[in-house]
Amino acid sequence: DTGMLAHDLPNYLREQGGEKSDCSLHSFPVSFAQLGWNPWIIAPHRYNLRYCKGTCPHLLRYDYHAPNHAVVQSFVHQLVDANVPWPSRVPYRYSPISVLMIERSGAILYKEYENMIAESCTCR
Amino acid sequence: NQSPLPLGSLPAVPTLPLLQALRMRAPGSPGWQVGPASGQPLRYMLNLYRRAADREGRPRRSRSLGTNTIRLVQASSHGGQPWAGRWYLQVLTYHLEGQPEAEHLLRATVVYLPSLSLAHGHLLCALELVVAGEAPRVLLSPTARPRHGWAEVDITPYLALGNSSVGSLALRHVCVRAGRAGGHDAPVAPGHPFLLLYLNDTQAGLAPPAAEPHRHQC
Repeated sequence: DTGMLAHDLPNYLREQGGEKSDCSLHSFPVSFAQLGWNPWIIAPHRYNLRYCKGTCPHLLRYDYHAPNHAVVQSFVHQLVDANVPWPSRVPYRYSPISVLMIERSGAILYKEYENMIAESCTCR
Repeated sequence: NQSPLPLGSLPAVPTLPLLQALRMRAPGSPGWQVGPASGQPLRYMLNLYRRAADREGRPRRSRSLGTNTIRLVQASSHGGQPWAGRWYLQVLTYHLEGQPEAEHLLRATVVYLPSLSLAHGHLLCALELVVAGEAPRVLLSPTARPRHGWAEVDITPYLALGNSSVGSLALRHVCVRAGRAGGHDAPVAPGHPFLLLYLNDTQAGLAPPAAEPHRHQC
């Protein structure tokens, strides 16, 4: 009964720690040496990957940019079959990084790679 | 004390597209022809990189290079003894085949040092394009003011844009030593000019985009 749900919304929000907090986005500086790629990646030595972590709230409000599919899946998990997994927190927007690398031919390559840093999270 | 598994019996590890893409570029893999880059070309690209991106690799929007890929190609072969008295003449070949299809050429330039200070006097240099069957053609003068001494000459028209059959490019690097002849010190050879290919990579992701994976119902 959506009336009940709307009535119960404040509890839901309180339960989820009130305002939407994007503390789900975590910093993670990683070096290409740690990945074993430094023999051919000259620069940068490291970059901040950033990643999404945490559970998705019970009520995927509009500002989570969650697709309708995730909203329905969260209801299915709660009301129909708990074997259907709860939506996961994943990156929503990304940004590129530029890399300087050496190719096997000995050429030196400057390249901008898309989608290398997570800038915000959503639930999917 | 188990004998190591013969390679043939190891399970074929499904290589992730990303690792596949990186392995194609990895040094040490078969086909690794030339040792790591060094000297002037590497310094030039490091300066270009520092202008284009911050310490964490984030592209500086204010300094966009106007493209997402720039490849520096070094001369892969050059003629014999270059010096004759004051004159230096070197024929340089640049191999261009094997460019990834997804990378579309926007512009091509050759970068060289028009003049080099020596202990006694200095070296003045020019470039000639060697076109098969024709007398060498002097390239136009540098298209931009030399930056840190480096001059860049646009050679895009010579690469017959869109004609992917251009396998290699030949240049003649001509220099003359000006000023008092030095003592008996060995003449200083100028660094070899190198090509810069400004490309638009239409697949700027790391991994070559596999076609939409056809997944069976689990």
